[in-house]
Amino acid sequence: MNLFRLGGDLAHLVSIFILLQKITANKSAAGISIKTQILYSIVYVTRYIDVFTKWISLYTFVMKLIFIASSFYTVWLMHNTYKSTQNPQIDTFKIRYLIGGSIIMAAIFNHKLTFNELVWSFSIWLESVAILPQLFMLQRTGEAENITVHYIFALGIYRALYIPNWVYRWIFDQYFDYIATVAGIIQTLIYSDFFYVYYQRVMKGKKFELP
Amino acid sequence: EPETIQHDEL
Repeated sequence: MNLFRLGGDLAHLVSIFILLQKITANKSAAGISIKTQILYSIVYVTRYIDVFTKWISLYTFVMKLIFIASSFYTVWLMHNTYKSTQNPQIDTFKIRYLIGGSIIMAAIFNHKLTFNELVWSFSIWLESVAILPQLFMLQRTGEAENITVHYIFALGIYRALYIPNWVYRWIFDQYFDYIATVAGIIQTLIYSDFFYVYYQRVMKGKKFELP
Repeated sequence: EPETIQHDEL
């Protein structure tokens, strides 16, 4: 464990907290893409498929359960309690292409041809693009509540901090996972335009509006 | 190559 990784994981927890807080306090899921949330549920179930069978540490065990449970809870809230506040007419990204593409990527790039390794690799590739329906939705509306924007920002920080973590582990631990690293860089690049607009607008106290 | 790969990150 190093500070980059810990910071990344904490940013991830913060993003989940912000999202659930926004939905329950506003009693509304407006502006949040349920498609992105469904993709994250798929990501966590496939990534942590061995959560009960392979012990790494109490830290990873608890975090994995939090990520699986909170993503399902979010989807459940959006689909049931706050269904009427969703925007299905602007949440139109075709996620079957993201899922299909991730299956193909996992078939080509994996560490071993075993079920667990294939679903692990699938989850890594899917996570790298899972935010796209949310960013697409943001682009269609052209603006968003700052709380929604903070959620996406915290999620982006989580993945961005994993990059210096991999550099650190590569130098000091002789650890390098090319699949996680390449997919993580792709994911951070997807966020880069968003980060730029976030910095230009939100950091200067303005509303998040796409130029 | 190890029998099972250890994915210790989240």
